[in-house]
Amino acid sequence: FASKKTIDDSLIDEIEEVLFTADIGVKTADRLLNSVREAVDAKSLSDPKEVWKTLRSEARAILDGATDTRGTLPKEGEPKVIMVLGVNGTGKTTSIGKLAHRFVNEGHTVQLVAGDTFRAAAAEQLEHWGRRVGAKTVRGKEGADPASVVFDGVESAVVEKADIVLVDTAGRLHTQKNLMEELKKVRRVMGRAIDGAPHEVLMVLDATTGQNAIQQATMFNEATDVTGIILTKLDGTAKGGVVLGVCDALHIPIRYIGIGERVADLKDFDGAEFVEALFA
Amino acid sequence: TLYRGFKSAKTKLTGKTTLDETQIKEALRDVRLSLLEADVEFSVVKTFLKNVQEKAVGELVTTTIKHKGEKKKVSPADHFINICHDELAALMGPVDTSINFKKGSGITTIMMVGLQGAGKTTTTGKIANKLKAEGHKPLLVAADIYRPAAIDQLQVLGRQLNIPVFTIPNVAPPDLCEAALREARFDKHDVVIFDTAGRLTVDEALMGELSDIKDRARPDNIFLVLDAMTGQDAVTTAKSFDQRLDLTGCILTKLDGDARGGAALSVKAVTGKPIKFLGVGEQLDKLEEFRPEGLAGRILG
Ligand SMILES: Nc1nc2c(ncn2[C@@H]2O[C@H](COP(=O)(O)OP(=O)(O)OP(=O)(O)O)[C@@H](O)[C@H]2O)c(=O)[nH]1
Ligand SMILES: Nc1nc2c(ncn2[C@@H]2O[C@H](COP(=O)(O)OP(=O)(O)OP(=O)(O)O)[C@@H](O)[C@H]2O)c(=O)[nH]1
Ligand SMILES: [Mg+2]
Ligand SMILES: [Mg+2]
Repeated sequence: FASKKTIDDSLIDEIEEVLFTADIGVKTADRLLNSVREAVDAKSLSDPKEVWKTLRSEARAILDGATDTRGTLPKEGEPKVIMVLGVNGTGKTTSIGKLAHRFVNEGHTVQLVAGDTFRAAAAEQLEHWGRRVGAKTVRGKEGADPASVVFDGVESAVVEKADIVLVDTAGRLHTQKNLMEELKKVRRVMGRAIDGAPHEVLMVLDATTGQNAIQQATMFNEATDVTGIILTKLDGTAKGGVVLGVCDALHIPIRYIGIGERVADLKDFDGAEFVEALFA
Repeated sequence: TLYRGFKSAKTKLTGKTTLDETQIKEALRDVRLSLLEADVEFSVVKTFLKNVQEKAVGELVTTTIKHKGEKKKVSPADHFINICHDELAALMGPVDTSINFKKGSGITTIMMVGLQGAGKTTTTGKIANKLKAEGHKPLLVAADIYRPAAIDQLQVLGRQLNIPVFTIPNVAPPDLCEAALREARFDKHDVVIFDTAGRLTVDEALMGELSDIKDRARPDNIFLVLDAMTGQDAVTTAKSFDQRLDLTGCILTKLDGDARGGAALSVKAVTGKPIKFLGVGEQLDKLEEFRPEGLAGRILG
């Protein structure tokens, strides 16, 4: 490219190292570098500070391009139903506990549905959170059919006058066809219990995940129309840069971030803060 | 996808009767993209490419090449592919899937460590399952006293396997692990597996707790359990656990998915410790011994 004179190779190397070690990935790193080259050509930038500034604003633009108009509103007097899904161990059950805590503090009546009927002590784990935050937990027996537990759980929320229902699902790999079919069935069944449910489908993504996150988001979105992402474990050393690729490809907004294991460790996603930390 | 790096490198080289340095460099650019997409850590990729380049430039100027000790007429493209595969497998080896057992009648101890959600508790069950089938009498220790229902989870697994789980309410993990050894001696268990809580490497207190458990229980094996979908952070994490504890090996989980698994290469490269086992499913029989060739092919793509 013609601007070899204005950004030198060592700056490109430096930029690549920052991008790749933050899990930004080949495709997105290329896109960011190309926009930097265009900006350099257009304004003949030669000051590295300006180059980094351009990178940050381009990364910001990718995040802002994730439209926030997903999700629907419940009918008057009906509970809002939020489905939580994602691959194994990302922090779904814990994030539900944190969300429930926030909603209870905002004055809502929250009901938790233990839709993970497979994993050892999954319902016990959710019940613990329910007790902890002041939300009722509906569960079935271990090994019960998840769709019927979820149907009963969502339906009973109307009777219990809960205005927010959080549905936990078992972790699963997006490559497991039968489990992805099960997830679709669980989603359908919610709509039968309450017309229009789920109003939100939140996919939980672990910030330590590499490029596989893009395939995860693609497949879960295809199966269930994901309305938002919760990015967990940002209190660790991983930067979570892969979400740039996810937003760029699917335009799904990052809703919340998990920054710890305690009940209050959930924050609204802040694009500016995130990009700052990414390039720190 | 834009970059099918390794396949693209193969396609570009096919049909060539010799390869010059420029062509090798170009092929290596494709390999680089493939490895980065596979989550191999940035500096590990650099080292790998340098090694392959030296070998390739040295060996690819003739069309009769010694591969694996026998003279063969191999196309330069195939030979380049072989060098990449061999170099990757070499970086992940030598293979050592052994568990360190105490000589004689001592109690063999295994400590499971790693980040939150990596699969430690499930893998504890899998190892116990394997050892029981091999004639051992394992005891599981619920040393995660923090995570809601962690003890319940291990107890459920213990019931499924008909293997006892040791737990005492309100006892700190280092004391608990020491008490477990007394229980093991009393009840004639020959293997004890400590399932610890997930933790961040930047959590000084919890990393210190692991050092305390190690001091008190003197484990014969310390396995880092790492999720196969881990990205660049694999190096930071592995380095930190290894520097703190001197790991004896690593177990990569959730390989039944489609993560390329580059974290495996990163972990081996930065700690030098062997990859022992692979978790390939949620059920307790889904544990395999590590073999470099399979993972090498998956990482290269
Ligand atoms: N440090 C940190 N740990 C977290 C965070 N969110 C969850 N965790 C931990 O991650 C581990 C897994 O959390 P779970 O809530 O059980 O994850 P899950 O997705 O429900 O797991 P499965 O149901 O088995 O698929 C637990 O040890 C949590 O305490 C976070 O934001 N930061
Ligand atoms: N598909 C698949 N899932 C796995 C594998 N190993 C573990 N899991 C799942 O990953 C999730 C987390 O496993 P755990 O054993 O609870 O992980 P952990 O490291 O003990 O988690 P913490 O104690 O919270 O740090 C569960 O849903 C397991 O079933 C594997 O090899 N393949
Ligand atoms: Mg869960
Ligand atoms: Mg555990």
